[in-house]
Amino acid sequence: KIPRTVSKRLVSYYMCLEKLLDEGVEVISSEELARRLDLKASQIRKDLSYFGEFGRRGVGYKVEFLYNRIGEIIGVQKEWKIVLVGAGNIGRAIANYAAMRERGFKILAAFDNDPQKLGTEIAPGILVRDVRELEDFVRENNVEIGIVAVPAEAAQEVAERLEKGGIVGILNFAPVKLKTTVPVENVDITASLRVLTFEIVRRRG
Amino acid sequence: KIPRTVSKRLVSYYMCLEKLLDEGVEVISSEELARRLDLKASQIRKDLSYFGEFGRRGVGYKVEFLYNRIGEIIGVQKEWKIVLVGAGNIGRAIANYAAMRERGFKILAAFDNDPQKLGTEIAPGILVRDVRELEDFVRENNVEIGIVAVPAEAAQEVAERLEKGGIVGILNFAPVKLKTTVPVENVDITASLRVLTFEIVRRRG
Ligand SMILES: NC(=O)c1ccc[n+]([C@@H]2O[C@H](COP(=O)([O-])OP(=O)(O)OC[C@H]3O[C@@H](n4cnc5c(N)ncnc54)[C@H](O)[C@@H]3O)[C@@H](O)[C@H]2O)c1
Ligand SMILES: NC(=O)c1ccc[n+]([C@@H]2O[C@H](COP(=O)([O-])OP(=O)(O)OC[C@H]3O[C@@H](n4cnc5c(N)ncnc54)[C@H](O)[C@@H]3O)[C@@H](O)[C@H]2O)c1
Repeated sequence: KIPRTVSKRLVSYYMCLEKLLDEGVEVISSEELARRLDLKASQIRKDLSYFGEFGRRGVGYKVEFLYNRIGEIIGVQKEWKIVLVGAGNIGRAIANYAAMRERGFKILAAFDNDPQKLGTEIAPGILVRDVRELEDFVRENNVEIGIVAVPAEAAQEVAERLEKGGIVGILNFAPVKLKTTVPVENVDITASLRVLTFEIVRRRG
Repeated sequence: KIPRTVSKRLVSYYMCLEKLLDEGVEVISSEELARRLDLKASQIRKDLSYFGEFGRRGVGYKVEFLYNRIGEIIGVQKEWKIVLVGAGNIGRAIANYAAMRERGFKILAAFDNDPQKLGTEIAPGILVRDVRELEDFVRENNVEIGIVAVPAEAAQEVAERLEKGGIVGILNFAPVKLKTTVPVENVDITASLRVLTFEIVRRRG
């Protein structure tokens, strides 16, 4: 089993290589990759060695080859089917975020319990449906991921409905620890702010 | 210079210890801490050794002592003064997120260039002001952090105004790489989704 910290780093390698491809860079050394990601080159070589041989020492890695190979490892398939629960501020921001669609994350529908929101589109092609239809919708459309963007007190119940429908992963914004059998990835901007403030304090020295 | 990956882990130790305090746990072993964070216990011991001695082998760490000590290291001061630029979906969600205030992140004001939003409150006590006043406001109120929640094409200019006003750190939501002299922490939910989908693929085995 690969530790979660390795998976997070692999994702950051993948996203860094994506930008390098955009910049037209064809080969990159582990030292240069390490500099861009603020890591040690030995850490990158060690992480990649989990998955086989990628580059020859002294020559560097071929960006496109490494990008495609890591893509296979981390499961960058053509498309992931997603539902959004909670059509409020977070829900609307995610539904309208162009990068989702570009990266193969397709939101099929949004769900809410506020009668005034039902039947409206929170983004082109994304209809807000009644949360009571969530379980059936997930099952009938083989939805894989649920994004939980409801208030804390409603989040656990929403997670259970998603699981009953057959969801295989949850991205959670609500400030509660969800009890589920499927993997949950939590987003918390206060953690990002803590990393930022630590960086500020460090630079003050 | 401590690598950024160590700072991210330290922040996650701090947040984990915060939850342990809430649960009334007084002592915790590095093995138990490792299990909760999906890390290796040796990694935790190595990270903490950067900063001195914390616990005796076999006895574990005192949760409150470690929490306060890490808090000092990562700069958990009483309060960080923050401004929010962009009073749209993301801006409103952040302004109304109770966890910000609870953790000492105080939003003093929001800024926008949409005349219909100026003069309104996007959350209790957070007024939307004209973005042309941003630089002066930052300087006069010794604001430390700017949160950039504007469209991609406006983000670089906003970052420059923040820097001119004297900001020391930026939390960026816009999907562009900002060129600044101050540290920038980027938030990208597609990265969180990548980590989640990798976890799903791994479990499928
Ligand atoms: N993790 C972070 O960094 C972060 C940042 C901001 C907000 N948040 C959290 O994200 C969540 C959403 O925030 P927001 O600003 O979008 O809130 P919001 O109030 O704007 O939106 C919440 C939506 O959920 C709907 N809802 C409530 N109960 C429901 C239920 N049982 N089933 C379906 N829909 C339901 C509401 O009608 C509303 O449309 C909150 O829990 C908030 O605390 C997290
Ligand atoms: N990083 C992520 O995971 C993520 C997720 C969703 C959205 N986004 C991004 O976050 C940003 C905000 O998203 P949103 O859904 O809140 O968009 P939004 O359109 O709802 O809000 C943007 C706000 O910025 C204001 N604005 C535009 N130009 C400005 C300027 N020059 N100065 C001041 N204000 C200005 C607009 O008037 C609007 O109120 C966008 O760049 C979007 O792509 C990022």
